[in-house]
Parts: sequence; C-alpha cells; structure tokens
Amino acid sequence: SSRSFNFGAYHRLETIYSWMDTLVAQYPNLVSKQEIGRSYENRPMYVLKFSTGGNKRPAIWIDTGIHSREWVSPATGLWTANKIATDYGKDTSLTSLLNTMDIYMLLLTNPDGYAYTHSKDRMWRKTRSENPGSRCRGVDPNRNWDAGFAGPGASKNPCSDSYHGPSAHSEIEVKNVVNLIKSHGNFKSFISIHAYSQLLMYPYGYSCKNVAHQPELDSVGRAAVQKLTSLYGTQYKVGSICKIIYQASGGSIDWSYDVGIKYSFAFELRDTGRYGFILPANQILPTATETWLALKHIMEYVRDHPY
Amino acid sequence: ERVFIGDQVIRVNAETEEQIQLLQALEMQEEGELDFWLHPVSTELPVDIRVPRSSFSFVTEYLNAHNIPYSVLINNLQELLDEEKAEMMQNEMKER
Repeated sequence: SSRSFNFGAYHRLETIYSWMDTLVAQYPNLVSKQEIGRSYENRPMYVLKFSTGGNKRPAIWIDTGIHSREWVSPATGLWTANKIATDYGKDTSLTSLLNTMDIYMLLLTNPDGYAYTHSKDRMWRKTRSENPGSRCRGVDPNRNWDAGFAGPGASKNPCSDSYHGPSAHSEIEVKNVVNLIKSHGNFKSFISIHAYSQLLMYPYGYSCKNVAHQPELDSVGRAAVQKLTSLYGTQYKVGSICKIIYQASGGSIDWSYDVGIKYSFAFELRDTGRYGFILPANQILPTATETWLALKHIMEYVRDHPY
Repeated sequence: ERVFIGDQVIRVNAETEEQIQLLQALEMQEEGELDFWLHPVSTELPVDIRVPRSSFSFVTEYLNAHNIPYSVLINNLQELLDEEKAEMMQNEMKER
C-alpha cells in the first residue's frame, strides 16, 4: 500500500507507476490517473489528478522530472502527491483548496530519459529522440517549448545538453503536456520542479525584460521561500530565470505564462550537501518537506487570487 | 552501463568577468567532453563541472594557467553512484 512505500528512496519508473495505482486505489474519490500520451519510446505518461468533483475547474499544474538526471525532483513529487492525498480532509487549507480547484501532477515528465538514467547513463538529461543526421540523441525538453524558441540560451547542436530540437513542441513529451493544458483551458498556475541549486524562478528566461506581473510574482515567490527556509534554513534565491541564472529560451514556464497562466514558477531544489544530481536518498524527505511549504503557499495564493 | 570511474566534479568560483569568459570558452570546447552541471554566467554563482578522468589534467592545467580557483566537490563520481545503486537495491529488497 501507499503507507508502506519508502518515500525516502529513489525508485525505478515501473515502481513509480505501480505506486500511482496504489494511491488511486487508496483515495478513489480524490485521486485519478490519466494517460496523457506516450513518450518517444512508447512509455505511457500519466498525470495524477486530485479533484473533489466538477469538470475543468480552475487547476494547478505541477510537473517533476523533465530533466531525467535530476532524481530528487520526481522523488519530491511522489512525496508531495502522497501528502496531498493524506492531508485532504485533515488540513483545512488544503481541503478548501481542493474543494474549489484541481491539482494535476506529472511525476515523470521525461519517462524515457528517466529509464535511461537507471539503465545506461545516470547523467542523461534530455529526451531519447533520434536526431536525423546526427550521432547524438535527445532534445532538452526545457528548451523545446514555443516561447522564444531557438533564441539565446539554447543550442542548435544536437550533441549539446541544451539542444532545442528541430521545432517547438517537436518532443512528444512536451506536446502531450501542451495538448492537455490547452484542451483543459482553465489552469491558473504552472509549476515545474527541477534540481539543483536552490532557486525559485518566474518568467522570463527567453528575455531579460520584466513580465507584466513581475512585482506580484516576486512577492509571492519571496513569501513562499520564506516558508521553505523556515524549516531547515535552506537558502533560496528568487527572481526571473534570466536575471538569477541566465537567459534560456524555450522553457516551460515562459510558455505557460505566455498562454495566460499567470502564476508560473520553476523550482531548483536543494543541494545543501553539494552533491548536485547525486543528492543522497536521505535528503529526499527534508527536500520534499521544505518544498511543500513553498508549494502550499503558492497554491493557497492562487486559490485566494482568482483571475 | 556507462561508468564514471575517476570522474570528478569540480566547483569553480570565478572572481572576475574575464574568468567567466575563459570558462565559457572552456565550455565551448568539445574535446574534453566536459559536462557543465552549472554554467558559467556570473561571478555570483558557482560553476560545477563534471570532468571525465581522461580530461582532468587538461582542465586543471587550463584553470591553473589562468589563475582560476576551483575545489573538488566529488572526487570519484562512480563511488557515489555505486552507493546510490546499492541503496536502491537494498530498498527494493525491503519492499518486496
């Protein structure tokens, strides 16, 4: 059962998919699993939908694992999904949120890459699609969105880890998410979870210009990080992608913001031990619990500020 | 499976804009097969580079020649990956 699952460990794709079924079985009135499409190598892509009823209610999107080697990201997603299910009905604030909004979680956004990091190359970051005319495979799925596509901060070289791909949404994994978000039409927040280096970012990455809602996003982000830091003292920086890391085009939260999802954020989770992508499993629970405080703050803010 | 025996991850704390540019030039070179975990963008942010064992002397000579300070974060990446794998297997056994 979900109760005996070890959230403080890293798991293979099959184990994660199987765990999703146990969560759905345990909370059938709250959690459902939807296949949103297949990956390049034909693996199913599942979202967990947390809903107390209604159709296409205002919704919050959370994805983890778009870069396959960032293992703590889906591990945090699993813990978070379980937290949402177990706290519904007990935590007043979360309960009120779920009584008016839905939460969608995509725990393995890049399933082929994730499987590849477990079997062939732990350091793999991209998708596994073939690039015609090149010996190198894969596209950086966070440079492939239709938001300043192929602009600064993305590579046109298929061998690069930041290769943007032949065209926007060329990667089926990206296209599947785009299709779901567009066909749903009522997402109010889009949160993408990466690792590592302790940042909470908002758009843009493709431009260093401030977005129209910069003051509000900055204020929400700072308040969220304050809560995150309160647990273990983990220090985060807050700002636009371009201003606190570097200009990077074709990113997911730039796309979501530009299609009208105002509350678009990206996390870079912790690495307090300086392990980078090899964050030890004993750091998963502290990472997830502190991240939850920030996530919850953002979600509550979204609930309380309809637009 | 690809193995990372002897691969190191180094952290470079660039102190000047010129050093950032030198690191960016290093990143453009393909022969070292360097894997930049954190890219050189500003003196305020560290730069983490996974350096294959075969490229270690080339990289350290480059950094030393330009007086760019660095420290070793991970001495042998494969050791950490072996620990990670062993821990995963242990957990899988327990769950079964």
